[in-house]
Amino acid sequence: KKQFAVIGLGRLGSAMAATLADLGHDVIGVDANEEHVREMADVLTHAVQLDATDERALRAAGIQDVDVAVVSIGENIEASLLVVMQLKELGIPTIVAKAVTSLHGRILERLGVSRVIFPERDMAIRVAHSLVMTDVIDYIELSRDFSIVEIPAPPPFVGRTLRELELRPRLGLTIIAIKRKPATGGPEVTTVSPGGDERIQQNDVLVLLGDNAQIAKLDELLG
Amino acid sequence: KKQFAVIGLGRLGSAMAATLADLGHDVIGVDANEEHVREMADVLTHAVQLDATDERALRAAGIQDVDVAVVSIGENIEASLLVVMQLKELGIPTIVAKAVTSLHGRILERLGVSRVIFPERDMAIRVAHSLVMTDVIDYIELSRDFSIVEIPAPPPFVGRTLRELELRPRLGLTIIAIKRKPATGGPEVTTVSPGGDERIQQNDVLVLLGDNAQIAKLDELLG
Ligand SMILES: Nc1ncnc2c1ncn2[C@@H]1O[C@H](COP(=O)(O)OP(=O)(O)OP(=O)(O)O)[C@@H](O)[C@H]1O
Ligand SMILES: Nc1ncnc2c1ncn2[C@@H]1O[C@H](COP(=O)(O)OP(=O)(O)OP(=O)(O)O)[C@@H](O)[C@H]1O
Repeated sequence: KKQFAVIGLGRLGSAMAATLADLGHDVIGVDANEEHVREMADVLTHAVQLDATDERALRAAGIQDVDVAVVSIGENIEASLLVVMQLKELGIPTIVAKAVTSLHGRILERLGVSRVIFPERDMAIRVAHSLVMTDVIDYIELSRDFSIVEIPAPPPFVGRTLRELELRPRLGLTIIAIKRKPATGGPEVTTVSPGGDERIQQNDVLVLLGDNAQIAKLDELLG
Repeated sequence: KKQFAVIGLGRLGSAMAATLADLGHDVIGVDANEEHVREMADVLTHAVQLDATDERALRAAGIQDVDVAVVSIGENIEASLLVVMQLKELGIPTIVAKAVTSLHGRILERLGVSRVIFPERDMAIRVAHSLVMTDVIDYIELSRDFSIVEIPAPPPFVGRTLRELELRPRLGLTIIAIKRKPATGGPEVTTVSPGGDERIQQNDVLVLLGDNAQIAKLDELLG
């Protein structure tokens, strides 16, 4: 079991601290704002009010013993950088930090942050792509050139088997899963790597993987 | 080509407006804060300073003609709800809005928002899951029970073909892609739906899809 510290219990920090605690790990949460500390006190192993740019305060809270520290301070770039440096000097093995601009992110990397998080930017890209395409429910960037999209089964696909549809040879798209709400009611069922005999039903949601050009082409076909 | 309006040019709103403009669409950006408007003026079709709770100001900016409106106002729940209601009454077909709490999100749905965005919460879940697992580079929730993880090729896999590894029958995991940096240098290459003869190389990143129990089991094996 890993020990975590989350510094900055704003919306991102508190959600991360809560998820980590939910997954069964010890989490020390710290924030300069007393109300934010109080809101998390019941959820975390410890929730401490302190100024995280103060090394002695961090030590007093036991931060030096954690495996992973998450720094979730957005508005105040100076505080974000000072805190990361303190954590580095405390010898914390893994530091993850939120950045609000690319420049902020590059500085964090320079300071030795293992992973820089851009929550607003990443969500913006994801939602914007799904909004510009026809009927795309979700869009996930897999790499610079490949994406995963979720679309409702297009009417021409309904009733056909995957073998008949030939999505890979004809459209260069791989169907990695089908989400289906059972006719009898009950929760949605996900079928992963459906076989060639799988027949598409009305209201199926298809999860497709392909390169961005192929996905754009699908969008044109559907549009 | 769709017409978009983005109301609230904070970090999420400005990133969404910029991505939509980048994808070739017309974007009207509005914000009460002059500096935020000015920062986006060169990037968008129009950037207007106004109070979006004011219906006449919205009409004057031409908001009623857009296909999709994005409301990205986080801190001020009241403003977020008032703006959404104005947009509904202007007859805008699709409204997407950011929410900062689940309650806020439920109210937005009640008002007819087609999609509620929780950027901090979703990113928190994604990053927290990848942090608790051994060596997981990224984690994407596909549905309540299925996830996609990216992991460096575990040493026992290196040099083996996918057919030999039998990931589906033995571990219930589907390898949907392999990311590889060519030995000769140059950008990373993604191979989608690799075939049975694909041989895993050192430093490959494997993109795996499976149900959460199977992924947790993989994590135990790797840990
Ligand atoms: N020096 C510091 N020591 C401890 N906590 C701090 C310090 N500076 C900022 N914080 C805390 O970090 C939290 C997040 O800060 P801030 O609001 O700047 O970031 P944000 O990225 O806008 O937050 P959110 O995650 O809500 O989007 C706040 O609760 C704030 O009190
Ligand atoms: N009534 C309003 N009319 C126009 N713009 C508004 C109104 N209320 C808030 N805004 C703008 O919305 C933007 C985002 O607001 P706010 O900072 O509350 O949200 P946030 O969710 O914290 O932002 P971020 O996307 O940076 O995380 C700000 O630029 C603000 O000026």
